[in-house]
Amino acid sequence: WDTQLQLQGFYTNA
Amino acid sequence: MLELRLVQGSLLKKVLDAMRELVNDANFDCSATGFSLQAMDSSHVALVALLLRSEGFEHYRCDRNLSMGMNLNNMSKMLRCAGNDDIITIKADDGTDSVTFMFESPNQDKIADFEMKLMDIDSEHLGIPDAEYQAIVRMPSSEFARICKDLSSIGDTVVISVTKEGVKFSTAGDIGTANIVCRQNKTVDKPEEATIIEMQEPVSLTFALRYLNSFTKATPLSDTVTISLSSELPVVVEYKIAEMGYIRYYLAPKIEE
Repeated sequence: WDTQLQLQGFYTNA
Repeated sequence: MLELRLVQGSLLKKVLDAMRELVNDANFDCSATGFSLQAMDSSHVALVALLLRSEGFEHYRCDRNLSMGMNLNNMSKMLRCAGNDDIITIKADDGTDSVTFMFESPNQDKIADFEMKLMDIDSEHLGIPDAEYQAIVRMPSSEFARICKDLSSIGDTVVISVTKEGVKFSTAGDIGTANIVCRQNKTVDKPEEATIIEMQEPVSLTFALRYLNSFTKATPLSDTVTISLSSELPVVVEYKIAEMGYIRYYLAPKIEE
């Protein structure tokens, strides 16, 4: 199964 | 005081159509730079970033930075009342809880104003640094839309692989598999029909087709789309908006467990 990653894993809150 | 006059009003309608499948509510930020927005979908997997530069408006007045929370479906309902050739002006006064959309017919014989209530939206803003991408593909936006639509009838995810040979879109589902390869093709009559691949190194990533299909709602905004891929980053799908700016979508990949 593929797991969907989230954007917060790549970018931090501005 | 805010007053933004956009002669090509239909552009704003297209921008809304390009976002409202992905995002329900969003803050539009207005500054001297332009009219912009950044919003994530509810699952925090995809993000849309819009910029309409101030120079692209016929008249642009923004006395101080302003953030206006809007429900995109409600905004779309109002903008749909504008004719396709209408000039649209967005107006807001400081400290009010509403925004006014004014529609003028091209020969000025019909003028309408629609006032919409603003909302308080708690939105997270992500810092997205400039990055080097391993591969950048530019292709006709209609071709990309066609590929995403076709593949989503076979499977739920797409593997996008860029090699020296070209860019390959692959999917698999219960009924079978599909692969579409687009080769670099610069020898076309019109530059917007070209497929151009800039590759530093081969890259292969998996994405949910549902989101990519939502991104293709921006197809009417631009003849071409740019897809930037890097193994350590979300994909960026960018549609340039002529003379004004861009709409960019970021999508986090899927990984094999």
